[in-house]
Amino acid sequence: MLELRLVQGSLLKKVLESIKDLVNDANFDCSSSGFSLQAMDSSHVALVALLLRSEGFEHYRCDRNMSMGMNLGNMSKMLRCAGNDDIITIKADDGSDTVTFMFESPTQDKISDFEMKLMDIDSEHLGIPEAEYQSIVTMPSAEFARICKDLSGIGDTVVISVTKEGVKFSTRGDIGTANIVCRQNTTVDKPEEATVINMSEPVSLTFALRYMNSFTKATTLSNTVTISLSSELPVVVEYKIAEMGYIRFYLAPKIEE
Amino acid sequence: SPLQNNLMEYYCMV
Repeated sequence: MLELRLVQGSLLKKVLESIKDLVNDANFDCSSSGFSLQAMDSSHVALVALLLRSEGFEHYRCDRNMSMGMNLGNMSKMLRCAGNDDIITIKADDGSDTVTFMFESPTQDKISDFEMKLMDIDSEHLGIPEAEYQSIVTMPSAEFARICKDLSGIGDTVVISVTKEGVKFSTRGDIGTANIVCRQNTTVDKPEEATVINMSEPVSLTFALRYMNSFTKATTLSNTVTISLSSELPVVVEYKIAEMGYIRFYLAPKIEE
Repeated sequence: SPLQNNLMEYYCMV
């Protein structure tokens, strides 16, 4: 028996909107510690890892570990029927081939339930070891989204270079080139407006802008984004989900022939 | 244009 009650149901709506175009089908794993997902895009270039810790739910019951295969497009269709202020409850019985989403309006005058068919999905779980990254940049998520969008009008790839001076986003295309440098800026009024660079070694990596733009759909989940880079590793783009966990996107770098 | 690498080059299936 599984029963998870999330008062801030909009968080789950936002999570689905941010991953449904990257991944078609995924297994949601439920254990006593939380509700999580790890899934790769069909080309195995990008991966999304989601964690919603059990403590973030108003009510969290998970009698035994469960893995529920869901089509994210269909799940998104159902969650779009929930109001932004609704409380969302996810329910499933042991061994059932369906999951139920229940939506309650804040005033309790409208209660809806949607039953969705589960599916068998081959597990493609990657072991991602903890790593020390050479450069970690934290910046306003809206700024990062703006940069990715702007650059994708000019080129297909972005070179992200971190030095002591700042983080540089560069692209080149048929019409020309672009370079955007964000300097460390910790003297802002609000901490979420700061750009903070923690660098042990300078790093420069090339990524497909199409994927970066897809990751920025999670911008509504967090005011800040953290970009972790090492020369030998995929980049990690992380959006913290208030008090509950995170959504992390991993993207393999492009390499010169 | 540089080659797109794959996540499997970095991480193993578990």
